[in-house]
Amino acid sequence: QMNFTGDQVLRILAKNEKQLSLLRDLEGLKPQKVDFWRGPARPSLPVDMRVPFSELKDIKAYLESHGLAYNIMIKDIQVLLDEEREAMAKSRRLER
Amino acid sequence: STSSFSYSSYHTLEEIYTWIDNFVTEHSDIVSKLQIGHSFENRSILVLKFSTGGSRRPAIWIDSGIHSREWITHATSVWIAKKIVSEYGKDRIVTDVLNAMDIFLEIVSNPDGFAYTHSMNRLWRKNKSTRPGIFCIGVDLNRNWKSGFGGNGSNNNPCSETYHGPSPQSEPEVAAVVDFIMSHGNVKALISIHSYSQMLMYPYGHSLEPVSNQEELYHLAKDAVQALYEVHGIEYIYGSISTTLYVASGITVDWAYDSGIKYSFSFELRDTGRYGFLLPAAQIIPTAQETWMAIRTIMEHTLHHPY
Repeated sequence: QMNFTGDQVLRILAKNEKQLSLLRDLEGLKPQKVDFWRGPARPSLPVDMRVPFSELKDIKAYLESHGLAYNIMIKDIQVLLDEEREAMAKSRRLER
Repeated sequence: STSSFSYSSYHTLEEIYTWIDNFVTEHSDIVSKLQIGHSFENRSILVLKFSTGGSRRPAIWIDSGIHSREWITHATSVWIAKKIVSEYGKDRIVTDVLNAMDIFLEIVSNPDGFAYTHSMNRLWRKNKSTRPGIFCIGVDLNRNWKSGFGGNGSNNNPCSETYHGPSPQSEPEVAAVVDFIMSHGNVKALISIHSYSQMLMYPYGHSLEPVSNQEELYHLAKDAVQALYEVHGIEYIYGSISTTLYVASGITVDWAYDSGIKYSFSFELRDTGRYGFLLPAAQIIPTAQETWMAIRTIMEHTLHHPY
């Protein structure tokens, strides 16, 4: 089972098409550094992207250097995954 | 039996397939299980058929889970299956629909990917196909359909999350649905359930060109979104995929529309902006309840507008 400890989901509100294309540039990086949960679509819609812990510093620096405002939607993905897994195990015990 | 099944929890592929068998056994008068094909890793692709008789009646197709990490979609479909059988004979619309039409429900469109989200990578989106000489695994099944295949909004890089695959319907999970719907020949509505971002959308995704019955689809989406909102106050936006979200090519609903299915819709279920794909199980039932009211609205319209 892949571990996502420290991975975060950042929510970015791009102001304009130029900022959206800066985000699209991230999509093309090889190897892939970010996983878009909500891809860059239009300025009125948020962009959500999962950033591996190892890339967080660089990606946040990239966003800040381009004036892309963001907030942290999920602080540590693995915490939510552990909760989800525990809830499933508990439910399975109850079902049995 | 299905009575001990927790509809407010997430389940594995095996648990859902076992539930399907129990569900069909318990409601064999109105539900049957069809196997329409096998996935790349040779898992069964199952469809529930809800029918009160007749043969090749006009039908409504509903699928979920084409992107495997969107767990809320499978859970919503399981709940909807239960709702259909419990409402038949009670709810006038459901009863009228099932007395005249069949409903096909494919709960797990991407079984390999879904199994993988439980075993190895919770955030896996694609299927699990591999091809000689290609380093990365999987195709985005919602970019592998024949309509607009390979266009903008899909990617020919096999490592991309929106990789469209080597050719249209190259993936067995897509080909199975195409073969089934085309051989049935009388599907009048198709509803493909995704998550997340609270949208109800209709074709086209591959181009900005409006479809011929755009006006009708717009107003039907508006009514469906209103019915959804009235359940728990969740707001959706709606419109064509390319004008509401982004250009996406090779997608299910475009293929359906171009194949003559006038009422083709794609749902993006909750999240209300906190959890994304990791929507807590406590939100399964409220999400299913509101989604059901929107789907019921689409089914009613389809019933009353035969073509």
